[in-house]
Amino acid sequence: LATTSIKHNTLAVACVVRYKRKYVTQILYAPL
Amino acid sequence: SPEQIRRDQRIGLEAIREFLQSKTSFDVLPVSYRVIVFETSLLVKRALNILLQNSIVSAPLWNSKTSRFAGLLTSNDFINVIQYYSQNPDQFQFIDNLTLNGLRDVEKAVGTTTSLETVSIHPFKPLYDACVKMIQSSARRIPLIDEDEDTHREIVVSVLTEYRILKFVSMNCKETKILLQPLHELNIGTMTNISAAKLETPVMEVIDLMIQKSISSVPIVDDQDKLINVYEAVDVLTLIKGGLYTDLTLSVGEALLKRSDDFEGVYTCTLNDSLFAISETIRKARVHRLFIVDDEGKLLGVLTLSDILKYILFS
Amino acid sequence: SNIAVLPSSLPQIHRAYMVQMHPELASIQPITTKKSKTRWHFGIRSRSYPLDVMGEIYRALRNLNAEWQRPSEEELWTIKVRWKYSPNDIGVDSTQKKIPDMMKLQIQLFQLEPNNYLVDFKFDGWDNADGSEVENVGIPDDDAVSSFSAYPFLHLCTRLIMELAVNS
Repeated sequence: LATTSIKHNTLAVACVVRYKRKYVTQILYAPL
Repeated sequence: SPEQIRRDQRIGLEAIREFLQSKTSFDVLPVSYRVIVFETSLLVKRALNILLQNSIVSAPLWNSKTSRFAGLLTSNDFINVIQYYSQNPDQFQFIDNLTLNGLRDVEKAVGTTTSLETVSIHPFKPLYDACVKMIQSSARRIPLIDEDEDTHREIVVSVLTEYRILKFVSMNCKETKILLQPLHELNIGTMTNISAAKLETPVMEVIDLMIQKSISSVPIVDDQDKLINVYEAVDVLTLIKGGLYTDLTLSVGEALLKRSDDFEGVYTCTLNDSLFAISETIRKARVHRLFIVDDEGKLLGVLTLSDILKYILFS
Repeated sequence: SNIAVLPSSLPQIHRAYMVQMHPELASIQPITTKKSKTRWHFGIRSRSYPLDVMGEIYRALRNLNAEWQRPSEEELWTIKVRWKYSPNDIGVDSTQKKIPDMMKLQIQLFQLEPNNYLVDFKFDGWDNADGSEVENVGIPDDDAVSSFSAYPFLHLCTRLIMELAVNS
């Protein structure tokens, strides 16, 4: 899991997922 | 000879259709890429800042309560919010606290008829099918949705845009080289009833025009009808950045001053240009539409990526 | 080809034209695109005392009704978590396939340097609440094995990070 520092009450988390033969960095922004 | 060119055009179109049938949407995706997703409980103004920060204009939404994909956030949503504010200027607090969940209510309140259900397609369906779905829903982008093998929950694999598909074709389909018929023979694009504005036109009038005619750009012309600029739907993001709605009183010329400096400019072409030349331009630059002008630069019409895709698939 | 960029549409030229007509417009600034690049870190960092960090995590997991295995002696700094993930699925799976709803995570504390620790979160598969094995449809070939939705994992991590942020 990758995270960024919380800014404006918003948290961003990410992880790199393999989808079939390609790599997707899924980034989710969520409010605190 | 013109006859040979017409024959080549048909051969080229057939070959591109076969190409689109033979590839899947998954093939268009780079080996490594990112997908930025917003939880639907995020504030609209936060989501706007994150889009601008990442230089993107759209993002898929995720409803963590139902653990399902909840459609796409696009510039249409921000246009709805602007329209809602201009109809209810006393509702600033409501708008300031608006979350992405609330956008559907705003859409209903302003009465826009965007398709409530976002179309999507499985990544391994033929690319041709994704194009057909986009054209049918007049969406300019289509989410690729698969399901998790264990939990059967949806996965937002990516979002394909018309631009990415046409760029993929221009880079991988050598038959674009024989699409040499001039535009004036193809009956393609919009050449009549073009809604244009002047630099002094209030930006709200231009936004209303986009809503009424369901268009995503309004050309700006001078008194001699020469094209001088274009106001695009994505420009509204810079208009309300930071949740400020004070700039809605600007003229469209003033509003265009807020565009970021790395805007690549408006692309023009003439009726003598071919789809090969347009395809080459798409391959090299981020073109979202071309404005058709005459030799003096007077506005004649507009050619959108949807027009090009429709022509390739159905002409 | 006559395809070209319309010079008057380039921001710098448009600005020069507008400001020449109305000098006061120089105050309207373009959106700056040179953003501070988002800085990403693995997991979350902490400078607290390691046992305090572990205590915070266990407390947050308890507040969030997650379960964990009793840590073994040699793995004191790893927490094996099970977390019931059952959002109120509006459209329960049409074919009524049994949807496993116990997500497994591993939370591990690493020391980066003296007084600088990192809490790492790792997805560790799904269980069925009744403990029955998640039926794996056949032997997943290389392609099939990775249609994995990261969102439930990312969502639960945001819940845990928020709980830790709020508590701290």
